[in-house]
Amino acid sequence: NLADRLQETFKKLTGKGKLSEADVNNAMREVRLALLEADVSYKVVKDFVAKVKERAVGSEVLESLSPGQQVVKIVNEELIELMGSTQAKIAVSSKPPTVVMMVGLQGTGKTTSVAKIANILKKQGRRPLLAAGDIYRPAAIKQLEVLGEQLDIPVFALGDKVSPVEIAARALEHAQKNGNDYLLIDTAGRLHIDETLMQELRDVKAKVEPHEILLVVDAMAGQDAINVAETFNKELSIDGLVLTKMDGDTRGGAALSAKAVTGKPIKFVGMGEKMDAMEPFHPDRMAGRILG
Amino acid sequence: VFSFGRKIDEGFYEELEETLIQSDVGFETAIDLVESLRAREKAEKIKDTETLQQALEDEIAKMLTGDVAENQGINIKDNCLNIILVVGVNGAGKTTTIGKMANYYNSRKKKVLLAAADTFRAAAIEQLTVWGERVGVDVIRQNSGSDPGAVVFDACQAAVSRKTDILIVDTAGRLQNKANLMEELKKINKIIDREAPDANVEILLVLDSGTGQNAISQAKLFGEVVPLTGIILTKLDGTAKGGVVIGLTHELNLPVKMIGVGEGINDLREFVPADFACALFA
Ligand SMILES: Nc1nc2c(ncn2[C@@H]2O[C@H](COP(=O)(O)OP(=O)(O)OP(=O)(O)O)[C@@H](O)[C@H]2O)c(=O)[nH]1
Ligand SMILES: Nc1nc2c(ncn2[C@@H]2O[C@H](COP(=O)(O)OP(=O)(O)OP(=O)(O)O)[C@@H](O)[C@H]2O)c(=O)[nH]1
Ligand SMILES: [Mg+2]
Ligand SMILES: [Mg+2]
Repeated sequence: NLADRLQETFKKLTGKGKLSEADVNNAMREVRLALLEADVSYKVVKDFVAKVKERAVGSEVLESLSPGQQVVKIVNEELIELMGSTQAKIAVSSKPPTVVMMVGLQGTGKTTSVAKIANILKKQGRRPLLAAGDIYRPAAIKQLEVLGEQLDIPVFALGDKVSPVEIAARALEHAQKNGNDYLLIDTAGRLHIDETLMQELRDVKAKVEPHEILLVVDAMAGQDAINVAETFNKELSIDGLVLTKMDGDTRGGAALSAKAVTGKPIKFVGMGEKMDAMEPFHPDRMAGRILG
Repeated sequence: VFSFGRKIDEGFYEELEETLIQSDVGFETAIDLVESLRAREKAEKIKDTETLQQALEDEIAKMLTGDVAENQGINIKDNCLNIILVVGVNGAGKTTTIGKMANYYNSRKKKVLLAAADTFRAAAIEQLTVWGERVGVDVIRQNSGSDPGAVVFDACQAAVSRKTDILIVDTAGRLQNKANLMEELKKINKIIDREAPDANVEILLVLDSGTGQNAISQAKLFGEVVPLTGIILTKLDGTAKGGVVIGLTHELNLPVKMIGVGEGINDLREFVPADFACALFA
C-alpha cells in the first residue's frame, strides 16, 4: 500500500539530511500512482497531489525523522478533509412532505437505494411514500413495488404510460393528502449526455421542487465519474451523493472524484443488496480504503 | 491530442498519457503504450502525429484481438446446442444484453430459449420475461426465491428436448468478493456441464464500460470459478471509454465479443478492435 511504498522511497534517505526536490517528487509520484490505481480521476489527482506537495516541502516533512510517515499522514489528512464530514442527514422540510429525488446513470443502484433510505426514515418514525418514476426499464415499477411490499412502505405508481413529471406531481398530491412526511422519487437511469432525459429530470425538479436531490454513484466507477458527477450537478444542482456497492473490493476512488468536483457531501454508503445494507458515510474509512 | 500539425514533444507524450489514463486504460498499460510509441517514433523517425496516431491505434487494436482465430465474436456452432452463460457484477447490463442477444439470434432464424436464473433480485424474473415477450422467445423460470440451479437444470433439459439452438442463461448480479455467490456460480456451471455435456458453452462476463480498474479483479475472480470465454462491454453510448479491456485481453486473453450501445433491443454490436482503438482518441 501507499504507506509501504513511501517507506521504500524514503528508506534510502535516512542520514542523508535534508530532503531534495527530487525526493519529494518521487514521493509525489507514489501518491499519484496510488490514487490513479484507486480510480480517482486524473484531474482530481493532479490538484490533490499539488496540495500535498505544498505541505510536503514544508518543515513538517523536511525536518522529520520519518519523512515517509509524515507524507502518509499529510495525504490521509488532506483526503479526509476533501471527503467531508460524516454526513447522514437527509433534509427535513418545515412544510412536509420533504421531497427526495434519486438520480444517476443506469444500473448504479437508485431503486435499491431509494427503498433502503425510505426504510431508514420509517425506522426513525417517519411516514415515507415511494414514487415509481421509471417508466422505461422493463419491470422497474414492479421492482419498486416488490421492495415497498417487503418493507411495508407504500409505493405510488401510475404505470408506464404516464410521464414521470405527471407521476411526481400526483405522488406529491397523494403524499400531502395522506400525511406522508417524506416523498422519495425513483427515476430511470440515464446518461448525463442524454439531452432529452436530463431535461426530463429538470422538469420533474421544477414540478415538485425536491429538498434533496441525491446522485447515486457506483463505487467501482472509473475515470468518467468526474464527468458524470459534474454534469448532473451542473444540470440539477444536486444536494448529496450516495455511494453504492461499497461491499465490493473496489478502492472507490470515484467517491473522491465525485465529491471533489461537486463539493456536495456523500450522505449514504450502500453495503449490500438487502434493505438493511445502507450506512452513513465515514470519511476516515473511505480515505484509508482509497489509499489501499 | 493527435491534432494535425502538432509538434511531437514531451508535452505531447504527457497529454497522450493523460488521455489514455482518462480512458481507464490503467496507469501501467498507459505507460507501456507511450513507451512503445516513443520507441517507434525514434526507430521509424516519425515526424507527424497522423502516422503516430495510426501506429498507436494499430498497437491497441492488436492487443484487443488476442488469439485471432477462436476469438472473433460469440462462438455459435451449427447443428448443436449452444449455451451462453451470462455473468457479472450487479447492474452491469446482463439482463438487457440477453434481451438484445435473444433478438440478434432470433432474427437470424436461430431457435432461442432464455433461462431466468436470477431468482433473487426483486422483479428480475419479470424483467427477463418482458424481454422474452418483446423478442418472441420462451423464458424458462420458476418462482422468485427458488434455487437458481433448479432453473438452470430445467432450462438445460428443455433446451435439449426442444432442440434449441441457443440457450441464454441470465444470472443474478454478484460482486466477485462474495465467496458464497462465486460458489453458486460454480455450481450453476457444473449443472450445465452435467445436463448438457455435448453443448458448446460460452461464458461471458458483462462489464459496464464505466467501470474502473476493478474490472481486473472482476475478470480474475469470476475467471477463477468459471472458464470465461469473453466479455460484453456495455454502456459504450456514454462518455466512458472502457479502456480497461485492453489489459484484460492482452493479459488474460479475454476478448471483447460484443458491445452494448444503448437500452434498445437493437443496441448490440459486434466488437471491432480498430473502431474501439479509434474511439479512444475521438
Ligand atoms: N452488492 C451490492 N449490490 C447493490 C447495492 N446497491 C444496489 N445493488 C445491486 O445493484 C443492481 C442494480 O440496482 P438497481 O437498484 O436496480 O439500480 P438502478 O440504478 O435503479 O438501475 P436502473 O434503474 O436500471 O438505472 C441490483 O442487482 C442491486 O441489487 C449495494 O450497495 N451492494
Ligand atoms: N445506456 C445504456 N444502458 C444500458 C446498456 N445496457 C444495459 N443498460 C441499462 O443498465 C441498467 C441495468 O441493466 P440490467 O440489464 O438490469 O443489468 P443487470 O446486470 O442484469 O443487473 P442485475 O441483474 O441487477 O445485476 C438498465 O437500466 C439498462 O437499461 C447499454 O449498453 N447502454
Ligand atoms: Mg432503477
Ligand atoms: Mg439482471
